[in-house]
Amino acid sequence: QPASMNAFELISLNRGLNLDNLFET
Amino acid sequence: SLGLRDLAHLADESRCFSVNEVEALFELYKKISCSIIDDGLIHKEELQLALFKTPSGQNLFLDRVFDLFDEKKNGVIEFDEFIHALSVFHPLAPVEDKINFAFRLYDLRQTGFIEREEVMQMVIAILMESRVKLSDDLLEAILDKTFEDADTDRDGKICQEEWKEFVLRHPNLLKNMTLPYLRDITTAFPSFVFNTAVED
Repeated sequence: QPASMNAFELISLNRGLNLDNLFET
Repeated sequence: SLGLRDLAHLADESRCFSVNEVEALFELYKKISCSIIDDGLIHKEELQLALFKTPSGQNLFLDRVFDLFDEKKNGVIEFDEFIHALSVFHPLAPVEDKINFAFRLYDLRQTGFIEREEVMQMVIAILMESRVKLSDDLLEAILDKTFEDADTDRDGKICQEEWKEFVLRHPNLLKNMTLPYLRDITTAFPSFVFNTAVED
């Protein structure tokens, strides 16, 4: 629930911050 | 290809990776660095392709991530830079390094502070990406609540010390600073054995 999260919890969900994707090339 | 001395130096410097793990990461590096421009260096479009599966488009964090990897600021990510940055994401890397890296990532304008305006911009980006709509009032409330918690000296911006204390109170904020893949990278890229310089 976005409304109950703090701003940085929301931000850390951004795909650009998900470096896991590097390993799926 | 890399010599044993380079490999050993990189492994040593990283404090997290063995020589074989550096070799396995070299397999990954080669793949990414030859995906668009076949010159053995990672260009921004190649990082974008690896992260988003598309070489074009806009993401607020791509420039910051690229910039943090590109230590020499020459517009490409070299292999040693790739290892340095990824070592921060190792499950065993010091929490302090993860905290500092995240701070630099979120300090979009690189002023040495995470400002309210930057946080607002980053939250809007994630809302647009996930197609979630929040009213302006709710967005302001989330920012107020976050700054009440993080900005302990109430100057409207988060300094490094405040960030550290804030993150230690909310350790889940560092979740994206750890890549479990890195614990078992030789299994993910077993082809390194064909080029290995050493048996760990």
